[in-house]
Amino acid sequence: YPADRAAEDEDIMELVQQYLENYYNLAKDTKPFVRRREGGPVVEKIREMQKFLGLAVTGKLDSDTLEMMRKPRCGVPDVGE
Amino acid sequence: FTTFPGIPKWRKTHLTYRIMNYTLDLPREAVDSAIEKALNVWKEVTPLTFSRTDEGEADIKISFAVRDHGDFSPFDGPGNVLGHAYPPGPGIYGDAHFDDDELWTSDTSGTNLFLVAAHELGHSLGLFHSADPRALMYPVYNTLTDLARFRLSQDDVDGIQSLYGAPPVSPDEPMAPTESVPSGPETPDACDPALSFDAISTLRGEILFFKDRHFWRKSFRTLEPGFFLISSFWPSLPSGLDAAYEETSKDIVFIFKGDQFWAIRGTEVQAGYPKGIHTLGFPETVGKIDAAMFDKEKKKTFFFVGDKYWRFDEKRQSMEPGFPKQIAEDFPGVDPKVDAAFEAFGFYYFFSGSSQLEFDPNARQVTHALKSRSWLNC
Repeated sequence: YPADRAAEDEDIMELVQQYLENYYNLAKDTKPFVRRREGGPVVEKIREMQKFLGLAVTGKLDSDTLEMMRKPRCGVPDVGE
Repeated sequence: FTTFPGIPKWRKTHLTYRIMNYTLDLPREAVDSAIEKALNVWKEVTPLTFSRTDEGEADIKISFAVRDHGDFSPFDGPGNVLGHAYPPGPGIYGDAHFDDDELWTSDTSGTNLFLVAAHELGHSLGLFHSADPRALMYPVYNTLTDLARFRLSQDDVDGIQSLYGAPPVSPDEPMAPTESVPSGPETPDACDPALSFDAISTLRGEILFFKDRHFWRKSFRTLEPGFFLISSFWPSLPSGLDAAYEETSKDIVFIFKGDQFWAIRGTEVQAGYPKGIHTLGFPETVGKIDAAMFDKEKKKTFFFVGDKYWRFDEKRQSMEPGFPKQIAEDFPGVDPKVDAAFEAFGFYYFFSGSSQLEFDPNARQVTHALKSRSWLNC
């Protein structure tokens, strides 16, 4: 089970990293996201995304946030150049 | 709403578009129609007009592609990214790309092409994403959108009008505001429960309700309808009309009285009119028509005479064979005689005396019964 859990975590971190890079201008060389870290650029971007998409701004990857990130959407970024 | 950094926008109001290729998920006509309808969404609230070209360069080039398709944003297979578009500008700018790994549909059984195209073309015109979940420009696709009653949100309208303003009300625009006619004993009362209409037509996103010498003009941007003399906009037209309809893809309103009809574009009555209604293919036994309605999806016009109706193919410019038919046969619940009719939001609205019926052509049934005056905000 732990092994599967680690793999699932890996997928989620990949999803989050991609999403924030594609749509919220997260710099591509940002250190891989660690779920447990409270602060840092990735958590800030998660807050920014949650605010833009009308979610509870927690900075955490709650189920609503993950669900929203898996929904079909437009490929144009939400912020930035 | 947001606009792209630097606020790029088109420096002209007439734009060309070209559909470069087609998805195999839909008939070509369905793609053509979805794109035209998506552009009309923005046309109705701005001075912008669009014309399609099938060769050479165009301001907005529309294409379907999968995975890497020559720009810096490869698509990602089924789901997730549905499409993307570029802000106004030369070359690839203004273009809209759709991921052909999605299943494109005309309804919501798959990914609705009209809805995604209206969003992506919002980008082609200069809108970035909106944080308002009700807005068309919200980045996440809303599978629950009621297509039959699709409307831009106020946020979308505010956004696009921050770039291009509202539709012009210049003198050559048909609805330059002349003073509204004060109501009085000799003028019809919008709130008369017995109010009926001679003819009704859409006109560039508004609805015109004709009655005797006057008409009400209902815009979706204002609550109160304007009330005007027909002669204040079209001096050469008669009053007491029989029927009217707008052929939206030609930007022409056809006006019928007796055995004649006129064509108007804006305030201009087109040369060569009036013509005889029999030139449309009516038999000599028909001396006048009661009502006319154009279905912009089908590009067909329905003419109602007594308890029968004819259907006219606007593409072929000819009356369709197999008509007339009984109205009751194809519009169950709609009683003859029809005074006036028009199509809006995918529904047909039939007026007879002081009563109005909303008819769903897909379900082929009456969905609402209303007072004829219901659109006049009584």
